[in-house]
Amino acid sequence: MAVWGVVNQKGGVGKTTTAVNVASSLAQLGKRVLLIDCDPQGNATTGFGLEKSSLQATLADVLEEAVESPDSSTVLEQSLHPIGDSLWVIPATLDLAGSEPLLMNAVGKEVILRETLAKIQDRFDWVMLDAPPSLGLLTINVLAASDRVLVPLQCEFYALEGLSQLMKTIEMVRRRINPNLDIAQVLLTMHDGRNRLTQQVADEVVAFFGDKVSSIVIPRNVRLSEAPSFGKPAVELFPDSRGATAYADFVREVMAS
Amino acid sequence: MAVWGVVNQKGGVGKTTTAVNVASSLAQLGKRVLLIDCDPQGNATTGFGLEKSSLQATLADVLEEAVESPDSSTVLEQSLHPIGDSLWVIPATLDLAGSEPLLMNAVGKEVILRETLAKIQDRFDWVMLDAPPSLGLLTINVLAASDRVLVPLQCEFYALEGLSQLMKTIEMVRRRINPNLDIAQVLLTMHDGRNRLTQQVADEVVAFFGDKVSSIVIPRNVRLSEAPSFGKPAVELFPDSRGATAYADFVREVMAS
Ligand SMILES: Nc1ncnc2c1ncn2[C@@H]1O[C@H](COP(=O)(O)OP(=O)(O)OP(=O)(O)O)[C@@H](O)[C@H]1O
Ligand SMILES: Nc1ncnc2c1ncn2[C@@H]1O[C@H](COP(=O)(O)OP(=O)(O)OP(=O)(O)O)[C@@H](O)[C@H]1O
Ligand SMILES: [Mg+2]
Ligand SMILES: [Mg+2]
Repeated sequence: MAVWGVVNQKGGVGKTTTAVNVASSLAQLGKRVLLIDCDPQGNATTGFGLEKSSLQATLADVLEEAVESPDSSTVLEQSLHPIGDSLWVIPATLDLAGSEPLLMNAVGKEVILRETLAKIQDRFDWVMLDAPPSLGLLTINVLAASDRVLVPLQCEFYALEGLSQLMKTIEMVRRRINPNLDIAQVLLTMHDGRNRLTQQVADEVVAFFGDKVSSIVIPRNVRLSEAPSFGKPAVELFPDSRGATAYADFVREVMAS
Repeated sequence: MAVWGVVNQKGGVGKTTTAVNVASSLAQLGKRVLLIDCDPQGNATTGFGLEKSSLQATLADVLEEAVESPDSSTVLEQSLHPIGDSLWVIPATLDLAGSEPLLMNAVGKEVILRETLAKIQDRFDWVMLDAPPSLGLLTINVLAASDRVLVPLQCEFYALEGLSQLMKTIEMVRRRINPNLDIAQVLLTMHDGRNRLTQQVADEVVAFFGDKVSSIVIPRNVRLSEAPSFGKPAVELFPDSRGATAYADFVREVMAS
């Protein structure tokens, strides 16, 4: 089971759009995929059309079960919402904002999510974790539970600024909590080739990360931002759009390596 | 002294761009303006060209002084970095991420920033607070310290989803901590008139907020995202650009009402 955390503390860079479309593309290729929405905003939950008011159990419930009765997995089972044949989602609602204080006081507060994933180890080929725009305890849990980090990066000046901090945080987690953790890919998102700034930032990112920067670039494409209002990933709803084909190409590149 | 919090927990909607350009426009009109960067990412600090490694004191230092020695304002004085004749910035670095745990244990943890602002009450006409993309304790401090909330809103589906939660949080702060708090304006940002989704979302926002939605709309304009790499607000660097003139028009509308 490969576990990928989609992480970048800069807001609005395409984390959720990437997690949702990559998970869906992997499922279309027949992989058994689990997406966990680790952001209290719950955008990935909405992106898959799940109705927040009628969820069986959410990640907040799962984390509570993990902290209070670590040997039980009743709530965890209830939280796995099927989306089609080969994809499941553990959804999030605003209740998840209340999990950080709960986790703060738990022993091993940084590895609760990792422990939870170990319980369902053999049921999935891939797990995608969509992180919130911060480097707080939820994101640390994501990094501790991940084998690889996928960093969506908008080619903008402010987005570049946060990269070195993200690297430091990943390094700390690797040193103290998760020695396997590594950056798998940096994925340039909302790329607009006509814009000089985009190219300048892209050049700097390649200089910083070398071959970790995917050769596939996700263009700015309105279909990607329209799809969530229909509750389906763009790779399903608009498979021929520039945005969807870029995500499908990216997943093929990932599978090949 | 008018205190405006620029708040929206959705990431990347233009909070920092709005705070920086509105503050700069107000200063150009001769107002004495203070901008406080309340986001550990420190983008507003960079947007004004302040070098993070050579700051006298940051918001994290100010909050620490406020918690540990409430009667002192030595650090607060050091934290006021002048930018031109009529604008000052209290900067932020990543250390601010460490302030939430510090605030958590303080008595009156939600009103520490408000108490700090009271010390400099008569020196400024306007204070702009740039909030991080979350509804945690830093953002609650911003809401508790503000007279008005300015909500930048990207015309996208995910951004719409977070609005009702933001309203609930504002309502709670108004009821329990800050009875004066009210939404001053909702400002539509990165608006692209050619895009059908933009128009649909804009219509929903107007239906939800009525006349609180500013008649000025900030267009998507590359000059706004280029300016931070020069360390100056776009209203200074590219005053004739579509983005800068929209912010200048918005400030004139605000001053008129
Ligand atoms: N390539 C793209 N082209 C056009 N729009 C995009 C693209 N990728 C994402 N978007 C839109 O941009 C906005 C931000 O993307 P998204 O919400 O996925 O970012 P995020 O990093 O998850 O944000 P947050 O930090 O709030 O979690 C969304 O409205 C989304 O629909
Ligand atoms: N009207 C606009 N046109 C084009 N680009 C814009 C516009 N407003 C903001 N941007 C760019 O979009 C990105 C997001 O804006 P900004 O950082 O101001 O949002 P934010 O809400 O402060 O983000 P965060 O949630 O991370 O604090 C930045 O790179 C910024 O330069
Ligand atoms: Mg997201
Ligand atoms: Mg910001």
